[in-house]
This record gives sequence, C-alpha cells and structure tokens, in this order.
Amino acid sequence: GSFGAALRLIHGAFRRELALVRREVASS
Amino acid sequence: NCLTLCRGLHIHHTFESGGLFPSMLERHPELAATITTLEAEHAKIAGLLEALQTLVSTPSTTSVLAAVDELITELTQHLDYEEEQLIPLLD
Repeated sequence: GSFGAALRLIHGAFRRELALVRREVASS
Repeated sequence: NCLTLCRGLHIHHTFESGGLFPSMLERHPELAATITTLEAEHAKIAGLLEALQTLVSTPSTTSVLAAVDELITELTQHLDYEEEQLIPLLD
C-alpha cells in the first residue's frame, strides 16, 4: 500500500518539476 | 533545475530497473511483458535525457524547448503506464 503511494508521489514530483523546467526554458 | 531533474530521473529509473522491477517480477511473473516495455521506455527516456543534457550547453532555447517537450510527452506516457500496471499490485 505505502509503496504504491510512494511511487505515485515520486512520479507526481517529477511531473511537476518537468512542467517547471518547461516554463523556465520557455521564458528564458 | 533541468540538470537536477535529469539526474533525479536517471537515479529513479536506475533504482526501479535494479531493485523494484526484479522484485516485482519475482512475485508477479505475469508482469514480464509489462516490465520489458517499461525497461524499453527507461532506455528511450535515458537517451532523451542525455540529448537534453547536451542541448542545455548550447545557446538555442528553441531546440532545448523542443527536447523538453519530447521528454514530457514520453515521460508522461511512461509514468501513466507504469502507475496503471504496477500500483494496483503494490497497493
């Protein structure tokens, strides 16, 4: 149970970070 | 941020390929085809990360943006598939 939730959390962090990187690149 | 993300993703996928996948395969042999697909996606994403890391050191923002967009497309598809296939078995 907690392992699945952890994987989802990690994936969520990567999705958010990548969106952030995209915004930074687009505005640079 | 871009380079940190690349390193983080690489470490995450290395952990999955080296630890999580073999252990899941041991408990769920029916996952063999899924794991093969996920491993192939890891290899493809590793190539995209490498290309992006090279591009970041060049001055063209346009090509970096295209590479980031390609990574987002591939990674989103990969994460969705992995969550759909593995999380029900982990929960």
